[in-house]
Amino acid sequence: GETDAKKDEL
Amino acid sequence: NAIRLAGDMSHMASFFVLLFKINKSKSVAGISLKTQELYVLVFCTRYVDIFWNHLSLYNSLMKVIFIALSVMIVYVMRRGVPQRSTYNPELDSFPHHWLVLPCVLLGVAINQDPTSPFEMAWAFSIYLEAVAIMPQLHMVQKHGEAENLTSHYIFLLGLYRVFYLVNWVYRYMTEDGYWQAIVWVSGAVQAVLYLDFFYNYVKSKQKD
Repeated sequence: GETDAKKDEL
Repeated sequence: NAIRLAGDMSHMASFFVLLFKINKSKSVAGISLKTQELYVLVFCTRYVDIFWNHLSLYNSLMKVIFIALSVMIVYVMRRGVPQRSTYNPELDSFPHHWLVLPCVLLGVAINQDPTSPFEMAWAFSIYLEAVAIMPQLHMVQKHGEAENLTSHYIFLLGLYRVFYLVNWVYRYMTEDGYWQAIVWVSGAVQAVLYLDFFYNYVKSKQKD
């Protein structure tokens, strides 16, 4: 989802 | 994207440079245990989603590697013989509690989902990472000058941050609706902390 886009970064 | 990969690689390289340094010189003099322990806290609070978020093998594998390497560094600094006897607690005197406490409060107050403990922990880890290098920078200042490998280590950490900043600009331009205020502001603060170090690092390399 949109709010989780950041979680693909370390 | 390649910029982010470059960031992850310099980040990972920084761990290996530090591990190499403390294994080869058998000394942790000039290395801040506080900074290293803060990084363990940063990774353990950020990567709890390793148990339910499986975005890619790369993502999960890197999380495990970052936690393992940061724990390994703290382990050698605390338990390693002879490393543990070379630690200078009197120089590692930055009041780190004053970093953790505001980050806890900020993490609870400003996050992406106030109903989710995970989002609080995640935001906390972002805030703490931004300032976790401060005990190490403080130690370098007290020491006068950092050893070569120690300064390479700090440089790689700063470089990782710069790559991530460029990566965010790139993602903002290429991905529709990509917008991460918490991460960007914290990342910018983190980068600013390295400016003085970068300046001295480049200057001393020119002298060499």
